[in-house]
Amino acid sequence: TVTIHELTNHTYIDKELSAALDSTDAFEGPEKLLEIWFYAHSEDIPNTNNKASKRTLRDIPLDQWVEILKLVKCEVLSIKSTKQMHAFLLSE
Amino acid sequence: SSLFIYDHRLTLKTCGTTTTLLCLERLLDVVQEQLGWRLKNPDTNGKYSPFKVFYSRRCFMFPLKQRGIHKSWSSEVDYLNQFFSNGRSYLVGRNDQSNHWNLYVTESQPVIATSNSSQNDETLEVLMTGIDPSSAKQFVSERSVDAASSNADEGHLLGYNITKSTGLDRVYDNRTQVNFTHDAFAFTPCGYSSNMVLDEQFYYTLHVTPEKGWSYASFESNVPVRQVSNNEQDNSQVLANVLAVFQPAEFCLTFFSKDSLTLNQLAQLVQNIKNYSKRDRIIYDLDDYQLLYMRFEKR
Repeated sequence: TVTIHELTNHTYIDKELSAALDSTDAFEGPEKLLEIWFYAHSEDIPNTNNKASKRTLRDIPLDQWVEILKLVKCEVLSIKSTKQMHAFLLSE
Repeated sequence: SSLFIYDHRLTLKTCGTTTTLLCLERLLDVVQEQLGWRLKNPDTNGKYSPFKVFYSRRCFMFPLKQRGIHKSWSSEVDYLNQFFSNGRSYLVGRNDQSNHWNLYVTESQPVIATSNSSQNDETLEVLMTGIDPSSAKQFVSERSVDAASSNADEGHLLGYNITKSTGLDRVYDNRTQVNFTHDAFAFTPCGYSSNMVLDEQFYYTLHVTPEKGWSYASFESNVPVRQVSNNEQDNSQVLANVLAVFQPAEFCLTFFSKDSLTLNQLAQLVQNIKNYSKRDRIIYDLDDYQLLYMRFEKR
């Protein structure tokens, strides 16, 4: 179960956005769900930079994700990162 | 709304009048530029060929409020087909009802490298409408919107409180004591979103809009329930836990799995759900996945 510690260990948090966000009339209900598997497994990712470690989706910087999400009309409220994934909580 | 990024795949789930598909061009460019991944297939007129693409949504409650390509399913499919060469689209459920479900999925590309992983990927989604008013109340928070008080971060605090009070952090019986990560937000004037990550790699996410007259809640998960519960729990019990929180008047369940046995077991387990009548039950064979769609109404 969740503990209060989960309020203080965000990888990223936009406190200004979270304080100012007003979602009046923003919700419609049903979501749009897009899932893209670039490779079947992470082991299948090619080594394109001739270095020991492969570059993956998680190496794309946050500002690039912010730019992409602007096209969707979403902003990043907060992020939690684990050893295997990033989980973004978004506005709207 | 939520975005989940793994090394090799991502899931973007957005609510409201968002323009999800409009990110595709830039997203694919960034992936190619930043990572050097070659995604275009010379055999398909330069279209992109990632391993697999899914795009799905229930039919909108207010389609006219949507923007551009999202105003109709056919426009969305046409747009997706500009990027991907091997997509198929499905309308699942009754076309004459306003509660069917739409799916676009591409054929899987041949696996390039041999992987040691034999992970059985599965995704359970429950889309609920007509939330019981007493349940919906739990997702209405009273707080003032004030950028000046940004240090308090009340939205995350209230989100945390909602998660605890509703028991949404206990949907899964975490018998294996794997790591649990939580992030939730309570919107103003109402609404709730949360992301939960188990064992560093599996997520479930909830989005709730409790407005009277068009209340809606969604639950989506790729958590392998038997694994994290040490075989003590199955997806029918997860479904029961979710329904207990929202008590919706109607819901549809979709379940993707590579393992037909798991899918058929779930289809049997949820044949009879207390207080609900089954209206639709459809199974699709989708390339390397199977899809179960079921729709229920409260008795």
